Amino acid sequence: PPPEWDWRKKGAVTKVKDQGMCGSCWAFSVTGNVEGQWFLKQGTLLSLSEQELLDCDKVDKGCMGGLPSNAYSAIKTLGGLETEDDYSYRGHLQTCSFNAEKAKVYINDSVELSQNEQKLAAWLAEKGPISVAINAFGMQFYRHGISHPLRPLCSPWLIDHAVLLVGYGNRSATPFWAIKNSWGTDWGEEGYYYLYRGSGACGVNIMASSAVVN
Amino acid sequence: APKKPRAAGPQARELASPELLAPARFALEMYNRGRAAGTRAALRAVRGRVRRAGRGSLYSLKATLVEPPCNDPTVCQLPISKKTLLCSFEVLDELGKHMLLRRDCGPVDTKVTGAGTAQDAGRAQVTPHVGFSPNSSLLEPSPDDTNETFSSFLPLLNKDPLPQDFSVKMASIFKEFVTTYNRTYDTKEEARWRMSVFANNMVRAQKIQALDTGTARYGVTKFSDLTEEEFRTIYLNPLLQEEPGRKMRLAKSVSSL
Repeated sequence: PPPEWDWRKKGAVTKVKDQGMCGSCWAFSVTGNVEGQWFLKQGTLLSLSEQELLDCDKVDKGCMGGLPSNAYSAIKTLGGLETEDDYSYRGHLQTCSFNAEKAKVYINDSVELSQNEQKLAAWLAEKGPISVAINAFGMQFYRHGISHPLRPLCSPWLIDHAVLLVGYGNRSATPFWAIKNSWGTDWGEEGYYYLYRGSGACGVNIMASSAVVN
Repeated sequence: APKKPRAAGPQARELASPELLAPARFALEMYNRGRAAGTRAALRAVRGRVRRAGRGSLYSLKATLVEPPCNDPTVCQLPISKKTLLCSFEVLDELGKHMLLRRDCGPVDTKVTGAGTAQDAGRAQVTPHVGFSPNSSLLEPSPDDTNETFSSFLPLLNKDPLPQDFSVKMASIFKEFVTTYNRTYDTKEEARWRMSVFANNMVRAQKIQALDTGTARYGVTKFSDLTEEEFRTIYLNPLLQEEPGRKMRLAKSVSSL
């Protein structure tokens, strides 16, 4: 992979959103990925609806949590995603009001990505932002900088938060992943979290996936 | 926040007492490390939950510990009237190796009623003392129990006395937090409780800071007045610990395209 990459600088990433008091990170992670895939294939950056997934993905549990793999499947089954403007985020479960005629993007498939961080970086640079899930240890108090908790404290099998990898690089020789979070811009570095890259920190490499747009 | 339904599998579930004894004993052992015989705390009651995933189990325990009477006032850590402690422990059991991830103990002011013994895993009806909990810590595992040890610096963190003006400083930081994040609390009691949570969290953040090997800075955030349990319940996603839902095909790596 190239030594550094940042999809924010290439216009593939929408502004940081805020999931509010709702465990809907899975929906934000997936819409962020689809926004990037759609941008790369169709050339338009659209902010997409998480609320549609909360309300209409019946396999997942809305604010109680969900899985990206199920969300991709729901998007395919429903027939696409509406935009944020058409189906706005409320942060709590509502009756599904998806309107297929308002769907602006579709996906054809979804794929699971390698657990090798070098391969993930290569995939990201060529294919776009990646949906991942991590152990959120320490994130409650994270302010800035590259987070690298000791492995026993941030076990890769205690994964509890879905986010979006949008880039990678090095800061003073420390390799990092640039991670778009969904806790608003008043958290972290303008809403972004920076995590050490190369040691599988906090399980960042365990659940990487992406939608496929043909 | 609504309580999440507890199911079998990796989600948390209440445990019967025999399953709790091994992690509880380990937590007690860690708590008593370095203490001479006769000065060790004893386990009076324990209850808890477990979350299982992959090769490990994470036990969240609430334990009542009893400190032996302290006869030398120059070395007593607690006033005589506060010999009972209510502790929260998180014990990780990975492939049979235990590790203490979190310890949070505070003295109990009132008498314990209805508490059973460790054998019957009775549930203690206790009123925890509201205030700062300087013992709140991420504890080092025994070098025997893990390949990575934090023992070189954590004991210092755990034993460093808090500065005398800790409460005053903390109140000032909390006031700033309330203003910055526009917090309102319904009652004075809630405000006091939130401030104690905030103070505990500042100690936790400091310890997370000490254990971070990167360049990250931890401190006050908009989540600083939430307990760990509240934060997990409201903002995190326990379903991710379960088996992945739908199986997806593996992507070709870009080098082989």
